[in-house]
Amino acid sequence: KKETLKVTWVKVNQDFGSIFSTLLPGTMAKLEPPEGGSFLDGLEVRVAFGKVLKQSLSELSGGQRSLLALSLILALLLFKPAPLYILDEVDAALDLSHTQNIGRMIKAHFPHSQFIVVSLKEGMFNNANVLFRTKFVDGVSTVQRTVTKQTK
Amino acid sequence: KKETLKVTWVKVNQDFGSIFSTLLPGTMAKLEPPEGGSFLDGLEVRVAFGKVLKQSLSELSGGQRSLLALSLILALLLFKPAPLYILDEVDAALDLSHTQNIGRMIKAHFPHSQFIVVSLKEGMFNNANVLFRTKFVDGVSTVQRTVTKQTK
Amino acid sequence: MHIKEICLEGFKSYATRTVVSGFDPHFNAITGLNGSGKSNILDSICFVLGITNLQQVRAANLQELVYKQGQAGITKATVSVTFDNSERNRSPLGYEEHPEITVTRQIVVGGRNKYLINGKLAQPSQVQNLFHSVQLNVNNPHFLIMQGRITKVLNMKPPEILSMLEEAA
Amino acid sequence: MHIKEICLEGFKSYATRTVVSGFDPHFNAITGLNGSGKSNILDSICFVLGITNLQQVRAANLQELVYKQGQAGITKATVSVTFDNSERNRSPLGYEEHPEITVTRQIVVGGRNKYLINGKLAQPSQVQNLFHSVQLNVNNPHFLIMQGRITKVLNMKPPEILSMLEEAA
Ligand SMILES: Nc1ncnc2c1ncn2[C@@H]1O[C@H](COP(=O)(O)OP(=O)(O)OP(=O)(O)O)[C@@H](O)[C@H]1O
Ligand SMILES: Nc1ncnc2c1ncn2[C@@H]1O[C@H](COP(=O)(O)OP(=O)(O)OP(=O)(O)O)[C@@H](O)[C@H]1O
Ligand SMILES: [Mg+2]
Ligand SMILES: [Mg+2]
Repeated sequence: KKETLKVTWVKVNQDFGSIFSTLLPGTMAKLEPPEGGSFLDGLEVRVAFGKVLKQSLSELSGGQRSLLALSLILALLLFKPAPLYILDEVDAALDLSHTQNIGRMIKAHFPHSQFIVVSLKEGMFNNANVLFRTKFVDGVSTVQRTVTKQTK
Repeated sequence: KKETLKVTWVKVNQDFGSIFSTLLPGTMAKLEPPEGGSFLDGLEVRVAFGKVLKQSLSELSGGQRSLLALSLILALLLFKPAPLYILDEVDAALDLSHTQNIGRMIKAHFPHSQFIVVSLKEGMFNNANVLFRTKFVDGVSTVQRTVTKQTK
Repeated sequence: MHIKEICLEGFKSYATRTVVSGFDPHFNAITGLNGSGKSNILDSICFVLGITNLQQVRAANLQELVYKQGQAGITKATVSVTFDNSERNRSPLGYEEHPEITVTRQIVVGGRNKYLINGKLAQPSQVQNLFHSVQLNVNNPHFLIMQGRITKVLNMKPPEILSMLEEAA
Repeated sequence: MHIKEICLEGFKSYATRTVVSGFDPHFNAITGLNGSGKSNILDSICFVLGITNLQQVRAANLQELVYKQGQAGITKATVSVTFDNSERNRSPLGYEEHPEITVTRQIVVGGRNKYLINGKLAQPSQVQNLFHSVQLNVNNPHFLIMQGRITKVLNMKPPEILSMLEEAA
């Protein structure tokens, strides 16, 4: 069982690092045991910008934290896929280019799962194949469906 | 002293309600003592959509919560003005029209204080008189100033 | 399997029967103004999947999920989700012969939960088994990121992050 | 009084001397890509205003405020804020004769805080009195909303909301 956990850690770590560096070129991210401990004591998130590992995550910006968290969550999803993923405004702190990158990543690297993504940002929902628009009319919610013209 | 506190409560309450209903027409907001208590026990935030007071704030949407929090904070600022206000991405959860409303409200109703507002949204920063753009170049942050063409 | 259609009636801000159909098998987005009902649709999916911790759907009790808490003449909340189950090797256990699966959950003010699978009354445990067999455990979800919660994973203590990996292992 | 200009040197991601001038007396905005340095400018204002709880500026200790924590040849962080003080009736106590006030704070790696007011060395208490006399108490700020913190006021307990009013009273 300890062996399975270690295998999980290695694979998730690989994807975590690769997704994060794709979203933020020139960076590195990993999960490692706390100082002086083994992985059974727990795992900490460590990042490097350029070659230098940061001592803590506190100086990261709001957008960088969102990208880091998303990278870890997506890495776990790659390891243990679910048929469907539900994401509510995960791009709230992201600028336009990062928002677009998340949208494109979902399209290109997660083709075998269904995504239902809530977003206020065109940079995100323009990547979707189907867009549902909610509207509050006469005190109740309504929904309208539109198909996004997708060019490959 | 109890009297001063009560006067503060009455005035802040008035502005809180008026700002919130300006941002979300057809709503009402107030601070009131908890059930069966007096204002000295504390104050709770209560909202009404239409005529019905809500039992709790939990069903509110992300954007509605931001507008409610901002309304209370701005009401406190009206009561006890500061020379300068620093707001970092308070519009993260707001759609375009609400973002624009906050920007316009700052311009129109808070003319005697200086605002420094960080935002990723044009709907907010288009209302500013001066815009500073930060950019990461060769590993360091840089800033460029632009003047926004303001039409009244 | 993937969602094809969701039907909401009396659920939160969806007072009247609202059919959201034509979901894409891969990438769907929902947008709209603040308070218009986007997160409520995600809540309705969690509701059908069998969520028990109602705080996750911003309610204190089941009655709060009914339109205006039942104070406006609507006394029940019903959500039906229809899944496309044509990929047999990714089918929930025991449903390989069903190309479509519709799961319905209903609450009546003053009453209790009721579940239906393909129109027949079902026990909560049957619904749970169906979804758990395809890695959809909404009460310990790795597939769900709710509004404002994206960075909470960064605030986890090291043992908590390790147990998140154990869940996946 | 209002900010006219901020000069950052060696502070966080502002390695080289960066002058941000021409602030509008009323409405200024700062925008840019994620991680480009927007919040760091707000942190620099808090720094000069005399912040003591460094968690509020996302640092664990003063050294972390220096560019690359002093590991890249830069050993001090200096921030100067120049205020327009032409409105005498809104002047800090004792500075009515100064149409401009420049407050500087500097930290040197391995050293301590240093403050200057209009170029002269000043005690932290002098700086605190200056700002408190115009309602700018950065250590109990009603004028500051940091990133991601806007809705925390809604999670306050009733007594906490009451004390927020007491602060203003
Ligand atoms: N039981 C209910 N009956 C009627 N209305 C309800 C009920 N529960 C929630 N609502 C309403 O639904 C609205 C919130 O909907 P929702 O959270 O889906 O908004 P949203 O589109 O996600 O907005 P945002 O972009 O701000 O997050 C609120 O106005 C709330 O009062
Ligand atoms: N002492 C320091 N030395 C060098 N770089 C630093 C230091 N402290 C913080 N940084 C860097 O500053 C960047 C964050 O800047 P900041 O928080 O101002 O971004 P931001 O523009 O507000 O972005 P966002 O829109 O994502 O909130 C990070 O890349 C961080 O590594
Ligand atoms: Mg929402
Ligand atoms: Mg920031």
